[in-house]
Amino acid sequence: NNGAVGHDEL
Amino acid sequence: MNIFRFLADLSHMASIVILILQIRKTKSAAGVSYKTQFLYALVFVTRYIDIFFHYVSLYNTFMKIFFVTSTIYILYLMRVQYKPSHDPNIDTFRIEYIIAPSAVLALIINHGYTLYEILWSFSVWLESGAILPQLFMLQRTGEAETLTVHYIFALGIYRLLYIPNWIYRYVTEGRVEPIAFLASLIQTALYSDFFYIYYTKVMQGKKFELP
Repeated sequence: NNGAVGHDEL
Repeated sequence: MNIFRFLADLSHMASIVILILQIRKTKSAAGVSYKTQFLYALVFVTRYIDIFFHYVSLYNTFMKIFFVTSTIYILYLMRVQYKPSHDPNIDTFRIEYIIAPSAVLALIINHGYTLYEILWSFSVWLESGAILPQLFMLQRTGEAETLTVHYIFALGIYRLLYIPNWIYRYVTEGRVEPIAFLASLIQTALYSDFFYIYYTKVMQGKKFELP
């Protein structure tokens, strides 16, 4: 899922 | 990891530590909105549910555990330990007005129709409005303890710093996160009045008092 960059953040 | 995100996370962490120290030091949670703290607990629990199946880094895991446990600890302090000091009569913002729109937005704007993605999106929208009961309470009381003010300031700085983080990541990695980016803008906008008063009063050593 390329859109979900936020998943590697807090 | 870039400097903006790292400083943002540190500032976020600092805000929570400040709040815990204040409550413990004064043995009172006066001036702190329980509703805002409850909403943050909901934000962390719905967002960090991935701790069980999505490993990012030791840093990431540690911070997630910190945010969930420290916020639940604040709820405990307010609800159990120093319960008499918290006055529900001035903490009157209706949290349905934040939860319902966040749920609707999560159902419309998300990265995919799975429980995990919808909960993640919900947590991001919810976070952008979670400070409202606290700001509302501040407006009602008209003034606040210095530490409460620093708490809100550190929290505002945290989300503000995530904006350059997203720009930086777009430039260096070509990756965008429109949901979090937009939610950060909304959240920072909510703080703008507060930042202004913080700057004009607290920075000059005056008491935080609303005009």
